[in-house]
Order: sequence, then C-alpha cells, then structure tokens
Amino acid sequence: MKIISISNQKGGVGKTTTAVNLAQAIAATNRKTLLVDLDPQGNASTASGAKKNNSLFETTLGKHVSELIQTSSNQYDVLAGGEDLVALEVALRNNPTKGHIAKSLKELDYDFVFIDTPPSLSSLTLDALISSDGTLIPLQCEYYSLEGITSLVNTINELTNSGLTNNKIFGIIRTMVDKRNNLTKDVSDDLEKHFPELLFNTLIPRNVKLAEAPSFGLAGTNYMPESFGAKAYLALAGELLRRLENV
Amino acid sequence: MKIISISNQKGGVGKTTTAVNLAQAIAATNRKTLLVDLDPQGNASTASGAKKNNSLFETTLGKHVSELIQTSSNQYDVLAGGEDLVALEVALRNNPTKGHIAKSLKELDYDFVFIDTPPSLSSLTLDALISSDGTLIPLQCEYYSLEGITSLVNTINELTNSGLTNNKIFGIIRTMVDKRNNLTKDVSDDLEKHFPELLFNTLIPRNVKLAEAPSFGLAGTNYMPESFGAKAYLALAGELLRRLENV
Ligand SMILES: Nc1ncnc2c1ncn2[C@@H]1O[C@H](COP(=O)(O)OP(=O)(O)OP(=O)(O)O)[C@@H](O)[C@H]1O
Ligand SMILES: Nc1ncnc2c1ncn2[C@@H]1O[C@H](COP(=O)(O)OP(=O)(O)OP(=O)(O)O)[C@@H](O)[C@H]1O
Ligand SMILES: [Mg+2]
Ligand SMILES: [Mg+2]
Repeated sequence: MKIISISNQKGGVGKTTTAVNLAQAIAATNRKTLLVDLDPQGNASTASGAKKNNSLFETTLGKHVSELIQTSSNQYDVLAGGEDLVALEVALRNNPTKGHIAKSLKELDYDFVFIDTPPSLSSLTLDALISSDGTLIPLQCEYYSLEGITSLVNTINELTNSGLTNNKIFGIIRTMVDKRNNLTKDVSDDLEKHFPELLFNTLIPRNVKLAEAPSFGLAGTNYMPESFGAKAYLALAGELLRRLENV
Repeated sequence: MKIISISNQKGGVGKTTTAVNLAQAIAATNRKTLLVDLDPQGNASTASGAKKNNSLFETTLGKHVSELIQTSSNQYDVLAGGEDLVALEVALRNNPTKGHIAKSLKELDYDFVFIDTPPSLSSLTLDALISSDGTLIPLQCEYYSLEGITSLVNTINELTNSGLTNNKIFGIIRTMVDKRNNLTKDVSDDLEKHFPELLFNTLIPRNVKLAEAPSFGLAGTNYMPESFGAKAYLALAGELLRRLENV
C-alpha cells in the first residue's frame, strides 16, 4: 500500500482537483484506491458524491476506519472530510505521538491511498506528511506559488531527516497551465532550472471541464473523459506509475 | 480609522491580490492606508517590496507596532508577514483575551487598515475578524468557492452575535471573472440569488497583468495602471468608499 499526500500550503493551486482526478485515473487501472479528504472544506468529498460525515476525527472516538469508508461516485473509495476535521486538528496538536493517520490506515488493503490536504502547514497536514510514503506538489505557474515551494520542500526534508517519516517528494505537478501566457512560461522555465528531477513532464492545462465536474459530484476524468483536462490526468497517472517503479 | 479584513478560507481566490490593489487604490486617493500581511507565506509583503521581518509577532515580545511598520513600493505603509506569524498563531491560540491585533493597531493614525489573511479559519484569521470593523470576501465564481461561503458568513455572524466584535460583512467581490465561461455565469447568478445585497457590482476580470505585478514587487494598479485588472480595482475602491458612506 502506497500512501501519497497531495500538498501545498499555497491556496487554490489544484490540490483537490489533482487528488480527485488522479485517484480516479489510478482506480480505473484496477488498482484498489482510497481518497482521504483531510480538508475541513470537504471539497474532495463533494467531487466524490460523498456525505461530509464519518471523517477521520471519528477514529479519536474509537471507531475503526473501515466503518468510516464510503463508496464514491467515481471508482475509488472515499474517507470524507468536513468541519469535524477541525476537532481532529486540535486532537493531533495535543497528541505527542505522530503519524495518527498512518496508524488508522495500516490495516486497510488498498494499492494506493491519496490524501487531499488543506492550504496550510497545520497539524492535519503535518500528520499526513508524516504518514505518507511520498508527496505530490501541485503548483500553478505563477509568482506567488513559486515563493512557497522552497519552504514546503524544506519542511518535508526536515521531517524525513528527523526520522519521523520516510516521505519522499515524488514530484511537482504544473497545473492550470496556459501555454499562451508568458508568465506561465517564465515560471515553468524557473522550475526546470531549480527542480529539474522533481518536475513531472505531464502538464495539466487549464480546462473548464475540470472546474465543472465537482458540481455534478464527479471527477473530471469521469464527467468528460475526452476533455483535455481529463486526458492530462490520465497521462499523469501513467507517469506516476512509471516513476514509482523506479523508487 | 476603519480596519477591514480580506478573508476567505478557500485558497487562491484573490485575497492577496485584492488586499494589495485595494490598499494601493485607496492610498492613491490621499487616504492614509496601512496593509497588514497576516499570512505566513508573506505574499502581500512581496507585492509591497517589503522584507518579511518585523511581523506582528514582535508585539508579543513587547515591541510597539509603530517600530514594525515599513514603507512599501506602493503608496500605502505595510506591516510585513512571514514565517514568524506561525509563532503569533500559537501565542494567540493560548491567549484567552481576543482582539490582540486591534489592541496593537489602536494608537496608530490611519484612515484605512486592510488585513490580508491566510486561507484557513486559524487563530490568526479569527483574531483579524474580531479586530475588524468589516470584512471583504473575495470569491472566484467556481463551484468549490460557493461551498465555503456560507460557513464563513456564519462564522462572522457568530463572532458578532457573541459580542466579540462589531464586524459587518462589507461585501463579496467576484474575482478572476471570465465572462465567456458558462460556469462563471452560473455561479454568479447563484450569488445574486443568495446574497443580492452583499455582492459588489464591480467585477474583477482575469488579467495577467495582476499576476505579473508581484514579481516586480508592485501592486497591479501601480505596475500597469491602464490594464483592465488595475482599472477594475480602482472602480472597486470607489464602490467601497460609496458603500462605507452609508454604513
Ligand atoms: N486544470 C484546471 N483547469 C481549470 N480549472 C481548474 C483546474 N484545476 C483546478 N481548477 C479550479 O480551480 C479552483 C482551485 O482548484 P482546487 O480547489 O482544486 O485547488 P486547491 O489547491 O485544492 O485549493 P485549496 O487551497 O482551497 O484547497 C477550483 O475552482 C477548481 O475547480
Ligand atoms: N484578477 C486576476 N487575474 C489574473 N490573475 C489573478 C487575479 N487575481 C489573482 N490572480 C492570481 O491568482 C493567484 C491566486 O491569487 P491570490 O494569491 O491573490 O489568492 P489568495 O486568495 O490570496 O491565495 P491564498 O489562499 O494562497 O492566500 C495568484 O497567482 C495571483 O497572481
Ligand atoms: Mg483543496
Ligand atoms: Mg493570499
């Protein structure tokens, strides 16, 4: 079982869209896949057609995680998010032992678990990073996004160097790419200079079908499989599987 | 002195872009304006050409806020953000008395103070909401953004009903609007149905000049005053001033 966090403290960079569409694309290759929504906003739960209850918070009340899992409108299973997660954040903050999420998921039998995290380095996100085998970093090719990347990469390296986790950065995914736009090109070139081995080759284009899909409670790869956005996430899934063969 | 928070726990909706450009547009009308960067990412500080030090955290160490204020590359003054703010968040969480920010700013002599908040309802954001006379809510006309708005409006109403603050919601600002896109139209129509009296008439269009400006350490209204994006923020400043006359 591989546990992968989708993380970036910069807001609105496509974390949820990547988590939902990647989970669906991987599930469609007959790999047993679970999506964990760790964001109190519960956006990933919405895109999965799931009710925002039975979140991971219930595990602090003694429930077993298998009782919390819902089937989704897509081909993966889902552990929903929602406002209860704020209580989980407080519980994790006061709990000295780390990796609560990994302990909760340990007995499950999935090939892949993707964790969608909120836009902050809160105790929820830190526990997800500690609990993961790897991290994917979605990034919009804009100036503010570039600023935050070094501090995220450092945070993950510190957690790994302190022996809390074996989390490796699996890669950086360029999202909402608009090829016509010079700013995107400049930032993308900058990324290729600073993080050449981390950048995924697959670029996710800006495509309105990806933004429409959640209002139907579906992943884009399920709502409009022929759209540019959906095809890009299918290609990304293939690239991720190839990268993991060499890890 | 009017203290206004720019807030929305949904990430990437244009909080920083709105805080920076509105502060600059208001300052250009000869009103003494301060921008407070309350985000550990420090994006508003970058757009203001300020060093990410001397944040509000220093007030918990006994420094007076007047010692922390920097001049910006724009026409407003700035209280910078940065990673120290994480320590301020911990201090505020453990401090039972609320409204630390209001107390720190009380002796200053500005016409307007704008506070850029991070994408979460953390103790930093809550203290900003408690310390403010009003809140502006930037919102992208997309499905996930619509989901979070009710919980933010409820949070502010609860703070006000509990007597902690007189914060009123001054309005909702539609950002990154792409008129050609049906999703934007549908969501915008929904907003007009549910929050007719809160919606600003001024729409902020998607305009790459606004996204380029921070890489020059400037507000868009300073970098390219003739651009569509800059003109929209100047119009928004006018609409805000008119709305405040009636408050
Ligand atoms: N490739 C894309 N093309 C078009 N729209 C997109 C794309 N990726 C994401 N979006 C839209 O952009 C917005 C931000 O994306 P999303 O919510 O996935 O980001 P996030 O990083 O999860 O945000 P948050 O920081 O709030 O968790 C959403 O409205 C989403 O529908
Ligand atoms: N009207 C606009 N046109 C084009 N780009 C924009 C516009 N408004 C914001 N942007 C860009 O979109 C991205 C998100 O905007 P911004 O960082 O201001 O949002 P935010 O809500 O402050 O994000 P966070 O939740 O991370 O604090 C930035 O790269 C910004 O430059
Ligand atoms: Mg998200
Ligand atoms: Mg911001």
